[in-house]
Amino acid sequence: APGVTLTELDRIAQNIIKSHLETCQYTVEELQQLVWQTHSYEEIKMYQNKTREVLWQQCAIQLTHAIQYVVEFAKRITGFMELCQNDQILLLKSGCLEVVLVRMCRAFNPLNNTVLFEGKYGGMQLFKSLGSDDLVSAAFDFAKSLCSLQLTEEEIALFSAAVLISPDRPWLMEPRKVQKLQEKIYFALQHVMQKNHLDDDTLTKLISRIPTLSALCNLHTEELQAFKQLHPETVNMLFPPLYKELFNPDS
Amino acid sequence: AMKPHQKVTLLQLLLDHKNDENPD
Repeated sequence: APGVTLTELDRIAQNIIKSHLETCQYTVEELQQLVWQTHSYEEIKMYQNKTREVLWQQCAIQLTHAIQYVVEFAKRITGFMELCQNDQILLLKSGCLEVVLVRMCRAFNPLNNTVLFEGKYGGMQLFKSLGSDDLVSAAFDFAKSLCSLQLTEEEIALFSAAVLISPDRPWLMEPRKVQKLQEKIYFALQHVMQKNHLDDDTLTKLISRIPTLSALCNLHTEELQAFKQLHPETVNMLFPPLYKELFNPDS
Repeated sequence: AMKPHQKVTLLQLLLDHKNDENPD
């Protein structure tokens, strides 16, 4: 890595890994204990019998909760807090959902295509009432594809940080500073991956998933707009304020 | 054009909040 010492890469990696571990909603051990605890047939039916508005609201609440942990993750990354607050806000606003989706692969079981939702694992059919099959199916496909790379917690942590600290976001005041930090994170990730994977294409494969991540976030925005057109009062009155602030700026 | 984050206040509050505990 040009201009970066191994000691500095280690320091960056350690800080990001610690931040990740301290701000994940579930530890690896907790997830392992839960992985075969799936929602029963009756529970799935109960979710399917909810109205579209109620399930959207429940998902918005869960998503907002996950985002609060991502904000805490960002705050604990040394270089992130050294950026100006304008850029901290822009990076979180544009990247928090992408980080949630990356983190989702930790709580996804690729063996039966289920995801942890409200304490137990459930498949795509659980989210049927959302009326957003394309979005749900794309999110599940993404989680499955990320799982196939068999990333370690260290790698998920560093990749999440690289996704968040992205110089391509519009309106950044100090894009160069963001770029330099992201480069260091990628060097740290590369360093970690060289130790862990026999297949040296893993980082390339991981980076190739980023456009899908961005497309998924756009799809979420489109689905939210479509939902809001039909149920404006649900979004305005019942969705969490942070969710509305992040995804529904016209409200 | 208005910068997209100008209406954001909750994120600012979360960032400013000096809390070493989990968000719960």
